Amino acid sequence: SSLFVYPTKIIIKTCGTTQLLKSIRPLIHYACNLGLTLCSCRYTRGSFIFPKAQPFPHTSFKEEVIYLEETLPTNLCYRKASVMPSKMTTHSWHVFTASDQSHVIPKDIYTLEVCMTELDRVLARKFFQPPGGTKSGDIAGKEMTKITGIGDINPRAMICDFAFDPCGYSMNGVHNDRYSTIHVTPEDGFSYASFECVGSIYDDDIEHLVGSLRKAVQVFRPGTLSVSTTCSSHEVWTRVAHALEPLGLKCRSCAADEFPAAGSIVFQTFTARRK
Amino acid sequence: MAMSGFEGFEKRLELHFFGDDPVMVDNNLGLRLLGFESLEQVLNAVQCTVVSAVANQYFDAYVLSE
Repeated sequence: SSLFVYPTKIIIKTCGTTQLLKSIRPLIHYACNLGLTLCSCRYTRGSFIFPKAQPFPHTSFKEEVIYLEETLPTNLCYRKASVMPSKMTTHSWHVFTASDQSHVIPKDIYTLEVCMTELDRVLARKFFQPPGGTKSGDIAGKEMTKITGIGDINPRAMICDFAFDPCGYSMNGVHNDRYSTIHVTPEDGFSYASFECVGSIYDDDIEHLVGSLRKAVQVFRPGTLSVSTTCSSHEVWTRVAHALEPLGLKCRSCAADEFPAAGSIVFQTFTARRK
Repeated sequence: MAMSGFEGFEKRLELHFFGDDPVMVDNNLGLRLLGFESLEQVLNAVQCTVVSAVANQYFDAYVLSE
């Protein structure tokens, strides 16, 4: 799980049975003490593998939306909730956004949220610590970053990594004002990895996005993969498909929708051609 | 599915704020002035903790448990 704190923006991404939406009230309170007022909110997630294990308010998307509606201040009056479908019923993209009148969406900034399942078993084993290992999470994390090739995804980034006991891995990449993050649950039967990054379509090296995405996917070689692209420009999501097809991943479905506070969200699912 | 393993799929929340004090925002402070104890209180509500952290001039990044 990861937390990113910018001067006027907070991003929290948590897995397991965490109760993420319960962070909203205290964050609004502490921000208010600093003279800051909430102006937009975006909540996204994929389809849980174990939905019945989720606690309130994450017991269903309907319950989450009710909780968000009741928790957010009334100035965030432009609201929308949607479940973006795919051809695979196990992969839907759940989106809730809300904003006030003043919030302006930057037209150039994009966010990529990649969810990968059915990871290659040999590659997933690299995210287990040896039995009886005595290394700290920091040291074991650094080793995993190196041996898996995660450190090569963006060599310019400063990496903060951590390996969990007995398995699992998280990293944050920090490069100027851009973050990237990877989280891994390697257990066979419910293996999962995510990759997320942000950028601008005006970056000199937007090709870097394609390269980073490819490298991240090759670390895991998933059987199924979904990519959610949040960006007002259509340039990014079309590049996503072009980046993944040479890796043997075929686009099975694509859904698009417009949201206040977020702009355009495109949700694509891919499966390995071996399937 | 009867047996539950660890849920990998994340929930993601992004919140944007605005403030009237341009000095605080222009100096890359704002929410970064939140004390660690305040962040811990927030994360306590979520049911996770900080296990590692790094920062640069633009933002703070934390790896969390779970």
